[in-house]
This record gives sequence, structure tokens and C-alpha cells, in this order.
Amino acid sequence: PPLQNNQPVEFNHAISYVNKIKNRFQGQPNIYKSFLEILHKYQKEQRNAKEAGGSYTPALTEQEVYAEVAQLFKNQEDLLSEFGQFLPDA
Amino acid sequence: SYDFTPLDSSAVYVLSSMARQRRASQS
Repeated sequence: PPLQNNQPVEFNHAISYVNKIKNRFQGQPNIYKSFLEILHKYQKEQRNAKEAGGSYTPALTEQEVYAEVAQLFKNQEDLLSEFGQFLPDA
Repeated sequence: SYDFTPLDSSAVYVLSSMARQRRASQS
């Protein structure tokens, strides 16, 4: 989807965060890959819910996303707390 | 570095839309 110019703060923050994760887990590509999978799962659930117009409850809540990422980033407190800045209702 | 793969770009997209949603719900 096209990126919108009127949201540069969130976009720049997301770029720098993704870069940070990539660098941190350079030697552990599976961790980075799992993180991407969690994000995509979340996005898919959100999309399903949106398309169903309220008649579908996402199977993955923000709390569950946070818990999964916490498991993944267990010794990386800074990455986890920064992730919390992205999550709605974290 | 900014050598992003399409997968990275989609992660950026998800994260920034999450942050937008968060901001919208706070304001």
C-alpha cells in the first residue's frame, strides 16, 4: 500500500526500530523472522476484523502480540519496551 | 543501513499503522 506523507513520525520510528532489530539479531535470523511472522499474523487478524465489519473478533489481541514478542525478545528489554510504544492498548 | 527487503518494508508498514492507530485512540 502507498505510504502517506502526513505520517512521517510513525514511519521513521518504524524504520529505525526494524533496523535496530535486524542489527541486534544479525546472528539469529530466526528471531527476526519470528518477529515478522507475529506482525503479519496480527495484521491479517486486524484486516479480517475490519472486513467483517465488527462481526469478527481478531484471534490475536494486542496483549497476545505483546506476550509473543516478549517471549522472543526475552533478554532485550529495550526492544520490548520500544515495541510497546507501537502497540495500541499496550 | 536501509537495504530493506519487501518483508522488512511490510514490517515497517504494520508497525507504523499500529502506531497511528495507537495515536488515534489516544487523542
